[in-house]
Amino acid sequence: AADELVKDEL
Amino acid sequence: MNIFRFAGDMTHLCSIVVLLLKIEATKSCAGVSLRTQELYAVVFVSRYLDLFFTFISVYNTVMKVFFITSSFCIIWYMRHHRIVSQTYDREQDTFRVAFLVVPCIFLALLVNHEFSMVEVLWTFSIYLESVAILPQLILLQRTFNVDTLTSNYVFLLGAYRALYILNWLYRYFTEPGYSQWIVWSSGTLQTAIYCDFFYYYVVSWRKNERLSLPS
Repeated sequence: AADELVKDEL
Repeated sequence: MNIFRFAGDMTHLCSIVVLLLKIEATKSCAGVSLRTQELYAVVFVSRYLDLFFTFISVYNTVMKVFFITSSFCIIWYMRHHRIVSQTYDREQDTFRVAFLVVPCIFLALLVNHEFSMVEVLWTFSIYLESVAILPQLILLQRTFNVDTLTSNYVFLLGAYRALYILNWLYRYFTEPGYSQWIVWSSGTLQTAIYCDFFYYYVVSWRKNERLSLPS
């Protein structure tokens, strides 16, 4: 699921 | 945040600053692809929609706002600045961006982590970023004798991609559960496009050197 993804990168 | 990630972000930021300074100082955007700049604006806007619902850090927010505003600033210069807009290589910058945008839309609809508006747009931005430099690379090959600042811009963008790969490797080995296949594969493609360009760049640079030798 999307919330497991690391999205702190730019 | 590790050193590779930070250095990568800073090179990305520097590349944009170099480009803006070049445009402002020389009052010229010769050799700069407006199509690539517009693609980057699309990339940043579709990816950074999360500015409205997730807060990661002040650093993260500031960088996102910088990338969005600076890309629009470059586009404004190239399209509307009285002097700069006249130096735009309109006839040479002819890459059909639909060939990049349309496949990226379809791929994002097919291959994504979750079928939602925000998630598909995020995935689309990742795919589009990996190929957004192509109009710029083709323009640089066509107008080879442009000032070094334009090549510095492209070089810094390439360095940013290489540092991001080191960042992913570092995070993969240090953070348990860290994995993001879509970003990794697109990022690798993006870096491969740069490597191809650098190969061409070095070859023709050496050829030019040899030709200019006194006989």
